[in-house]
Amino acid sequence: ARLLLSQAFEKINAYFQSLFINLFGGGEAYLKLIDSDDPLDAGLEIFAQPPGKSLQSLSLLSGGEQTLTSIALIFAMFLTNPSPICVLDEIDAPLDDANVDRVCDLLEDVSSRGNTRFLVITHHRLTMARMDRLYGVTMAERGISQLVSVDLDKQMSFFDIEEA
Amino acid sequence: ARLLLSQAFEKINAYFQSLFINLFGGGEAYLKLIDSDDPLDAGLEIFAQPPGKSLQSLSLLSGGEQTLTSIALIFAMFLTNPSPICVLDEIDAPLDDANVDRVCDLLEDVSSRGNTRFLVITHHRLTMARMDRLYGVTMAERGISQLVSVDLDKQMSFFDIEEA
Amino acid sequence: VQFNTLRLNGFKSFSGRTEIDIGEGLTGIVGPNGCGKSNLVEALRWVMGESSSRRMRGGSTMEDVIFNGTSSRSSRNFAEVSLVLNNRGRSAPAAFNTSDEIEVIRRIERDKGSVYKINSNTVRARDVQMLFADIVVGANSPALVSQGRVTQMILAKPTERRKILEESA
Amino acid sequence: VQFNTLRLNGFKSFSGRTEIDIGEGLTGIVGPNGCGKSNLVEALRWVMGESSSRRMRGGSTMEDVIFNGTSSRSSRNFAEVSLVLNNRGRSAPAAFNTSDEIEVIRRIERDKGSVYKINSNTVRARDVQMLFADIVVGANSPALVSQGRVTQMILAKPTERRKILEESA
Ligand SMILES: Nc1ncnc2c1ncn2[C@@H]1O[C@H](COP(=O)(O)OP(=O)(O)OP(=O)(O)O)[C@@H](O)[C@H]1O
Ligand SMILES: Nc1ncnc2c1ncn2[C@@H]1O[C@H](COP(=O)(O)OP(=O)(O)OP(=O)(O)O)[C@@H](O)[C@H]1O
Ligand SMILES: [Mg+2]
Ligand SMILES: [Mg+2]
Repeated sequence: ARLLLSQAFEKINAYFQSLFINLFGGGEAYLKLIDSDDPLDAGLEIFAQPPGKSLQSLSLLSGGEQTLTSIALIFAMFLTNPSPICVLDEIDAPLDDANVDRVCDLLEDVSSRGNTRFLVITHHRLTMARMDRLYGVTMAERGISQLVSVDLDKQMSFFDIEEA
Repeated sequence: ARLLLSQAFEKINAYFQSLFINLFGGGEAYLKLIDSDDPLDAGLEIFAQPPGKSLQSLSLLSGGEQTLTSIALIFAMFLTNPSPICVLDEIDAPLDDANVDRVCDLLEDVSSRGNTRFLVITHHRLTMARMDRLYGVTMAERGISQLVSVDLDKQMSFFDIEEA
Repeated sequence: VQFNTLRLNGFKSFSGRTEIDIGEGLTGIVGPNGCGKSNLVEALRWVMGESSSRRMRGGSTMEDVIFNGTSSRSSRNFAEVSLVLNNRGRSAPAAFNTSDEIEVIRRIERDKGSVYKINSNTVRARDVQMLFADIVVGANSPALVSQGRVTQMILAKPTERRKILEESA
Repeated sequence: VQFNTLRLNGFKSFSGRTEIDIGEGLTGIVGPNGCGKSNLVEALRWVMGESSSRRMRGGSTMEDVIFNGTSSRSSRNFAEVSLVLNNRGRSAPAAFNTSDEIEVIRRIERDKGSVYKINSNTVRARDVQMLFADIVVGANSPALVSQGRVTQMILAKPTERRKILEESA
């Protein structure tokens, strides 16, 4: 288990560094095991430095920067050990339009590399437009959820679903 | 202090009920002081029931419903004891377009009733469009924030600011 | 193994039968606030063996996942979720690797607790959890990012973060 | 009393002098992620007497609010924020009610701590906090909703909620 963890750590760290640079368009980020020589007992420290900024504690990063850093780490773990399904529930909420686009680029890239299927819940029109297919959930009858399939060609029907 | 709190409680509760109905287009919500007869020692319980749904614990409400319920409570406290300034930092992030519109209606209504000035931070295009004036913050030089005033007539410049 | 179809019946706000096909690539789920999108994600985590009712946003009992009625419909007595996995690639753990499809069902009835089935055989919760752990995803996998929890990993304490890392190693 | 102008100098990512006029009604603040919008809100809370560096998203020292440099600019030695209030309506507390404008300044220098001034007179932190408490707003007022904290009130424990209610009574 110890060996497994340190091998995974190396891979995750490598992915994390490149994904961070990809999402922020530069800067630097890395992981470190601290407090113990035994990986199974150690703590994981995260360093993130957006481009042009000085290295600071994670709590000083903005809401959007923390979200992007987290997405880089989630995908780093995911690429190291791909699972058959990945679910993302409104991860785009704190992001500006430019970063929503970058995250969608990453999603498309990761999805084309392997067999993983993604379920992406969103309210953001830019994210909706990048999906391969859409399902709408409505409550035509109050309190009762129903699933409808949305025909992508009828772009308008997204917004009808949202407004319902 | 005890009298002050119970008088404020009555007012806040009355506002909370009507604001909740206003934001959800129906349903019911109210506050209750529990665990002690002395208001200064009691706990505050919150009940919220969106229209057509059964009364459940707050944790079962969705992300957007919890945000709307919180906004109703924040404004109830605010209307009971108006302060000269109110700052809202991305409260619209979890909301769908229809609810963003409802919250903006409420903002316009509360702002027109009194002398309070509002600072509203947002990434949402529907919220930007409802502001009386806009400031953009950019980092033309990486890591250095600068404030620019945005001319509302040049709609496009919002999005330029966001993309910068 | 691939995730093919998720079926809900009486689970949270899905009072009737509902089915969603999970295709290749990116499947988007949209809809107004409070319509039931996050409930769908919880149905997926539940059938994979989630044991904590808190993580299902419920109170102290897992029965909170059973449809509990609206102003015009009465509550139900059970909730059931089934997940159909495509195993044509024969990559499932040995015990289940002979069939093309693997169907996992979880059902809860009021006052009777949860029952799990894999391809119509009644199994224990642990068997279901082992099946998913072997195909590198579990109810608490970092690949299932619940609403508002995306920054959970970077805001956690260092030892907590290492534990999440171990889950995905 | 009305909030008229906020001026920053060397505060967080605002390395130079910056001024924002807070007009009547609704003033929107927009910009890309990480550009400094929430830092503006923190400048407002700081000048009103915020005493906890944690609530300023900093580490253990309030000096974290001083501009600490980028790859092309060196860090500063002080941060200063001033807030100009319009008191033509004469609704300020008695001690400050004679003038048309009230300017509150807070300045912090490395290794020297914070200094507060009201209309050029040096005052204690408590005086500034009292001034704002009397006009029904304080650094921790429920009317100042920080990013990600909008649902803080409903997710808190009942006694914690009552305390927040008292703050606004
Ligand atoms: N056991 C249950 N029976 C009936 N309804 C339930 C049950 N559990 C939860 N709900 C309802 O489900 C709704 C929440 O659904 P959910 O959290 O999936 O919404 P959502 O689509 O994710 O919304 P948002 O966009 O705001 O995140 C709540 O209004 C709640 O009343
Ligand atoms: N003392 C400081 N000196 C220099 N920069 C600082 C200082 N403190 C914080 N920052 C920088 O400020 C940035 C965060 O700004 P802020 O949180 O205001 O962004 P924001 O505009 O609110 O973004 P978002 O839309 O993502 O919420 C961080 O990148 C951080 O590096
Ligand atoms: Mg949700
Ligand atoms: Mg912010």
